[in-house]
Amino acid sequence: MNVFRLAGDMTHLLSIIILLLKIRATKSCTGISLKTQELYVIVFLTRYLDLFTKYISFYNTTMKLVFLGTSISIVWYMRYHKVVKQTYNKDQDTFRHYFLAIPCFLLALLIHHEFTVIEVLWTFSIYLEAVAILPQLVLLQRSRNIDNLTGNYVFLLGAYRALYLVNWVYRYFTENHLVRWIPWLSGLVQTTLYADFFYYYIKSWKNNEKLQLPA
Amino acid sequence: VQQDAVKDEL
Repeated sequence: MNVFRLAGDMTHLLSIIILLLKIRATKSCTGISLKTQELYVIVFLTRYLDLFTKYISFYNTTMKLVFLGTSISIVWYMRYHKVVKQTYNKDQDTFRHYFLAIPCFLLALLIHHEFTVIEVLWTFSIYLEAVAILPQLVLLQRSRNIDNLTGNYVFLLGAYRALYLVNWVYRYFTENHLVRWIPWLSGLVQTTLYADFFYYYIKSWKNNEKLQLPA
Repeated sequence: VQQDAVKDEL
């Protein structure tokens, strides 16, 4: 474990906590894409299949359970909670997320490290996570005013994978030049997708104005 | 062994 990865995990955890707090405190999920949240549940389920078969550390197991639990509860709130589900922007959150999942799965069948169920599904989760934010970014462009919590949520979500990129650079130089193209390239794509959001988020923060994404 | 190193990440 290095400081970059720990910072990344904490940033990721914080983003999810902020989203849960927003939903529980305001009893509203306005501006949040259910499609993206569902994709994250799939990402965690397919990535943590070895949760009960491989014990790495207390930290690793705990964080996996926290990520699975929180992401599933967010989807539950948005789908079934009587008050929250009324605030879901159903008619604006129209991104066909299956168009994202299916190519990722096909790509995982083609490009992986070894052809086993666990490894192919793990690879699928890496590819899927890279594009899972797209429905959320599209929804942000459609919703006129973005509330601060939602903006902070998306910013921290993008920042966590950027910190993971730094972690991979650090590990490359400190762990006999271990090369891991699949997470590296996917992480690069994932972080790049946030580029224009980062630009507008930082601009709105500097000029102390409301966050607005150009349509 | 290469891939195992990755699996210690979240």
